[in-house]
Amino acid sequence: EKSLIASTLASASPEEQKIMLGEWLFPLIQAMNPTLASKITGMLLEMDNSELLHMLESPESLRSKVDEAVAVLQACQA
Amino acid sequence: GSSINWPPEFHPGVPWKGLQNI
Repeated sequence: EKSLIASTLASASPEEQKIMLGEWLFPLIQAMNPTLASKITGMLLEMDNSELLHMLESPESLRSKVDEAVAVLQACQA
Repeated sequence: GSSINWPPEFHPGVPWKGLQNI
């Protein structure tokens, strides 16, 4: 599955790569935080694709980044 | 205060505004 994701990304344009990563990450993030999922996904997509791939492969990594993103968003909205 | 436009929200199936910054 990992190589499929990597090879799929390698054949896509930078714009398509971000969209694909967003489509893959969004349902995972939505399961963790339904309310802020759209903003969290948008925020995480500003990171390098290699980091986003790592998050797709590592639920622990994704969760910690989601927690960070939630903290930043709440600080912005306060 | 004023509304915050960051971060650009991602919605599946919808073009992502954040792409303008790449």
